[in-house]
Amino acid sequence: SLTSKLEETFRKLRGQGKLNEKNIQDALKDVRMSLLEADVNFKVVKQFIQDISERSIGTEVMKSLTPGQQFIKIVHDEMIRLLGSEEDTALDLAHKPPVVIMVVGLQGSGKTTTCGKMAYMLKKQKRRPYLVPADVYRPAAISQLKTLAKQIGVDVWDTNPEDDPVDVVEAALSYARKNGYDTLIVDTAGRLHIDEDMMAEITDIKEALDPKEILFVADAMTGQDAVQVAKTFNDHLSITGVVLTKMDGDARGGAALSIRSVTGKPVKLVGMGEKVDRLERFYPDRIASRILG
Amino acid sequence: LLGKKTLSKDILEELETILFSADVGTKTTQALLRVIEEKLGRSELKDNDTVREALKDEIYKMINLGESEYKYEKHKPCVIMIVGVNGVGKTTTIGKIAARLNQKGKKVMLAAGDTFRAAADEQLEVWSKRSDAMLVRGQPGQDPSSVIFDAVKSGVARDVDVILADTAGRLHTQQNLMEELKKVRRTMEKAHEGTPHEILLVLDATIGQNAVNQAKEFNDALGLTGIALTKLDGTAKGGIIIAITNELKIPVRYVGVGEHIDELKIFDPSEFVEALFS
Ligand SMILES: Nc1nc2c(ncn2[C@@H]2O[C@H](COP(=O)(O)OP(=O)(O)OP(=O)(O)O)[C@@H](O)[C@H]2O)c(=O)[nH]1
Ligand SMILES: Nc1nc2c(ncn2[C@@H]2O[C@H](COP(=O)(O)OP(=O)(O)OP(=O)(O)O)[C@@H](O)[C@H]2O)c(=O)[nH]1
Ligand SMILES: [Mg+2]
Ligand SMILES: [Mg+2]
Repeated sequence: SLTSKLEETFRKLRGQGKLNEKNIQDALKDVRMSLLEADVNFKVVKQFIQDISERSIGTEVMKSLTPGQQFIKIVHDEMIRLLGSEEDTALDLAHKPPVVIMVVGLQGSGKTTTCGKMAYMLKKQKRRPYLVPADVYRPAAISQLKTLAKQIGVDVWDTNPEDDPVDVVEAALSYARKNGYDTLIVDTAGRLHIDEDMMAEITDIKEALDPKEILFVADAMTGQDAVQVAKTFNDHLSITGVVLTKMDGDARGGAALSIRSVTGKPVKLVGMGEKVDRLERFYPDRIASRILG
Repeated sequence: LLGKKTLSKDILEELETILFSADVGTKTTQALLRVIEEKLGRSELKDNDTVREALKDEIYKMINLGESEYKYEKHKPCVIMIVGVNGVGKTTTIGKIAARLNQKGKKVMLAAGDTFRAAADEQLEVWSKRSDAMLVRGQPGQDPSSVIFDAVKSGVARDVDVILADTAGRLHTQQNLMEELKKVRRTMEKAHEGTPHEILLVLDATIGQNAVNQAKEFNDALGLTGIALTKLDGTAKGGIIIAITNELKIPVRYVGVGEHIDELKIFDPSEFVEALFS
């Protein structure tokens, strides 16, 4: 583990009193390797190491903790600070109903499943959510969301594969408004950030909906590419939050730091399984420990 | 007296940027650069082009296992089991392979082995229609082994050339689901001796180092014979397959380059290496 590696590195620091640029070089190298192995983006790692270096130089090597433990604490605290405080992870639902939540992201990241999970969660919170299938491309995508809606007992718009997604969301929004639903959850097709037509479509869908939440759904096992993808989606849409899915696996989840770093937007929810009740709030300290290994 | 010969700091940084950004991973990157430092002469290590070409050669050697597409004619019916974690593109890749085989005049059958996820069988049904393949499906929640057993039996009886068995996505960390997959494999053997002939792991090019864990775990559980790398039409380079092919000796068969039925290519190692450096 990184802690044991740092303990070893810092054994040589005994009696040196303060952390300085020279004596923390090896420690920084350990952290750098660990973060790269955790899939944190290469450039994000570079910046992080620089921040840690600045923060830790001159720090007293405390007598209560061994230097290795103290250094890890600095690294850990810095990572938690970067991953965001816990207050801004709540969904922003305090608006005139129906509040619109739009879900976007790459193919296969877990958007449709996450829409089902959010509907389930909001229903448990005594809200009246309405699901909208706006993916008219993927085979049986509409059916997938309808099946989930039926499983959890939430109403869903009857989209047809020939429909235009912008027409669908406009009609569904108007219907939801007239029929007293307080939250609209819109599932969109997986798309590449480099697909100009699809990025234009998602921008049009956003304009039609004026969503209060635009959630970028990302797979926790995403590698270096997380930065490019998140940045592009954010540049086009100004996302309001991130959902990290498949966190029930053993992916270290460095993509979380990369995405937060490049977009400045908070991770709001975490997918912890395939079933509809497997959605949790994001806890920065938990993922910080995981990324650091 | 001269000390150990090493790459110049500038070249090292440039190569690390390329390799790390491509998800090659720290261990594999370090191993590759170490080989280059041993292979090349002192002056060669200062020349960017020479180093780059040597690196491309080393990577090529690691990923070229000499066998791309599986020779489906070897068995009749040839039975392929498709596995992998959630959302990587298993079902879509099956549709593409089925279409490719259909174009070559083969009679293809699809087995809807994902009896768990919402609308999984409906999704495969669309692909069976698009690729003109037969489909065997079960009831929602039915034991996937029994659906696949029926499919193999049916495929044999109907003189099918290739059977492609879809399975539900699952994380390699889910013990019970990995056991389920082992049972599916055993059941195929019971239905028809010697099957499955190929166990294809589907990996998503956007995945980072966790892909290595996935490959190891699925390989330990089942014995993989091939890999399909999807979503290479994005910006991810899929560098994780270098470590996987080099350590596990499992060949990459196909690459997915889009969501459409014809967006499947046979893996070309030299093309892959060029793309890494572009
Ligand atoms: N283990 C696990 N699986 C998940 C999680 N979230 C989604 N999945 C699975 O991931 C796969 C893909 O989920 P989808 O909801 O279809 O993904 P999507 O983003 O809608 O896919 P496209 O519409 O094709 O872009 C499915 O097998 C889901 O069951 C999660 O938190 N944990
Ligand atoms: N851009 C791109 N998208 C792909 C590719 N292959 C598959 N997809 C998309 O990825 C998403 C997931 O594909 P599926 O075939 O449902 O994946 P799966 O592994 O069967 O998913 P589960 O059964 O839920 O585990 C779909 O939106 C596909 O269209 C590819 O090569 N490129
Ligand atoms: Mg979907
Ligand atoms: Mg599938």
